[in-house]
Amino acid sequence: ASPSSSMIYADDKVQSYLTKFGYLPESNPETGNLRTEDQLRDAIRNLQRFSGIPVTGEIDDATRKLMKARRCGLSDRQNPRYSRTRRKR
Amino acid sequence: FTIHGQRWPYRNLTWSLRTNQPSGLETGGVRLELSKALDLWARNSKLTFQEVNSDRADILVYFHRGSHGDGYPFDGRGQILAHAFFPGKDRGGDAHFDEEEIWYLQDSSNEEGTSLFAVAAHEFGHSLGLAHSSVQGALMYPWYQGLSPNYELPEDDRHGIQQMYGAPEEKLWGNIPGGVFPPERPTPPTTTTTTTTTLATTYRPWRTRPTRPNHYPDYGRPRRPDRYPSKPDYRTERPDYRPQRPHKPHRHHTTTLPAITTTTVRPTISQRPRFRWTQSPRNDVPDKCDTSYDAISIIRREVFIFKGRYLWRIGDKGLYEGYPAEITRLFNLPEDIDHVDAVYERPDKKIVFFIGKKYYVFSANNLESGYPKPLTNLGLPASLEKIDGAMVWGHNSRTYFFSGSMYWRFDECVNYVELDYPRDISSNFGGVGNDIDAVFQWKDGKTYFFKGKGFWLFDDLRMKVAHEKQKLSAPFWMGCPRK
Repeated sequence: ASPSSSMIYADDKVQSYLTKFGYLPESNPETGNLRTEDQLRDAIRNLQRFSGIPVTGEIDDATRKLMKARRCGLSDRQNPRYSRTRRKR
Repeated sequence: FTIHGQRWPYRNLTWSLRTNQPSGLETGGVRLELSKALDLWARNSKLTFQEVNSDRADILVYFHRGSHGDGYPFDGRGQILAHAFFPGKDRGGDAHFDEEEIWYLQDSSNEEGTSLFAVAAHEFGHSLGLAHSSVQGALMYPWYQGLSPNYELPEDDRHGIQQMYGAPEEKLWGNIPGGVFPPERPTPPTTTTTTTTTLATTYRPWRTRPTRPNHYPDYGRPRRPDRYPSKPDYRTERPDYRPQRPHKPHRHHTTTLPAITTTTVRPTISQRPRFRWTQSPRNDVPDKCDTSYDAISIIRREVFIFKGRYLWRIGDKGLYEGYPAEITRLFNLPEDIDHVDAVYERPDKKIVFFIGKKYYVFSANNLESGYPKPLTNLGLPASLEKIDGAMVWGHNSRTYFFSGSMYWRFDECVNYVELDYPRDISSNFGGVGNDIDAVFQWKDGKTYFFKGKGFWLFDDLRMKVAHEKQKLSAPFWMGCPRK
């Protein structure tokens, strides 16, 4: 992140949500909890863009509300975990 | 809309509700809602849906609560309502609904809660091959929106389904790109079935269900060669149709998985004296309050803890009486085995034992033919002397093997370890250290590592142990006094 940008804090619940629904890569947990600020901000932006709420890159009220909303358990991004199809590496 | 990439190879699909009185709702009403939800898709495509009473239907519908065996636990009331699997083998097409939601049927007066019709219509979209859409108002938009009773499929979803399966003959909506759409599944040839009482040990693909009274139409449709591979063997019958033979293996049809009970021990050892668990010719019975564990795993929703030649079982009501028992009393392993290194239940419910450089695969209590096999068959190195632990990680439902200072991720689909492995345990599973004794995912979906007489709860998100200091196993798992 640029020095001027404010740090974003995403607690476990937020990170878990972003991972669960395909906005943060699933492989991340295995390589450590070393997500960068940019990665988190991008994930939030993508979530906001996909859901149609204002894209701020921040965990604002609309985003919090969205994350509490009832929803389907499948990932929003193409994610092989619900598929048995092999994918080209 | 987004098409996941898989679609059914035929257009006439079958479905079946496999839960009785889900969420306390009347089963007929639930079936009606599900039927209406599927009809929404049928009206807008060449697809047809037939309800059957079979666990071999294309789309199996379940109501589950919490962890339910697919690695994607429900979260109680609110937020996650349901999930479904894209077309494919195994669970492909199946839809799971959170039983703890307050579901309402369209015709009910109480409309507080979540519309089963709305959620089912969405989930069946996944069952047919559609992924989530970012279009607000689309049925495949991931967040719950509710539906009006006379809901019509939005344009976005209509385009999606018609791209995969074609538009219905009488209704052509918009300019859908032409394509080769799946054919009708051919009607099965007329087959004369012979009723027999002989115990068969092989799967009967053409079996019919002549004697079970039910509210479903007859289902004699066999699994066709042109469809996805058969549903796996572990699928069980509707509990209300299960013959009342709880203490015998279901031997005439191996697609029903018997529970692991002491009375389903392989027939070949029936000549032995009746089991007297606490008496052993050898004085090597471990002390449950003062021991390490060789392996630990959840098998059929019970915790099995292995030590030396013995095992304990922990069910919902705690540690079973009469244990520890010799492992070979329950599992058809060689008589001379003196320990197991690791055990885990595969996603297809088969049980894998690792002993030294070999592994054994069991279907319930019965060793599958061709086993044991060498670890190298799984892609593990020939130099590996043993596996320390095996688990299906709740965080991503992938299988992991641990040995010494290394671990491997295992691809269950191809039955081989993944590329890029092994990796160093310490770099990725912080605080666990090398040479673990056992690891497993408990019913709470969390991961527990065992070493010596203690264990660590593992924080899956932070990728390190939740407590650096080990906790004693005996008080926690065996109910022993703390001192």
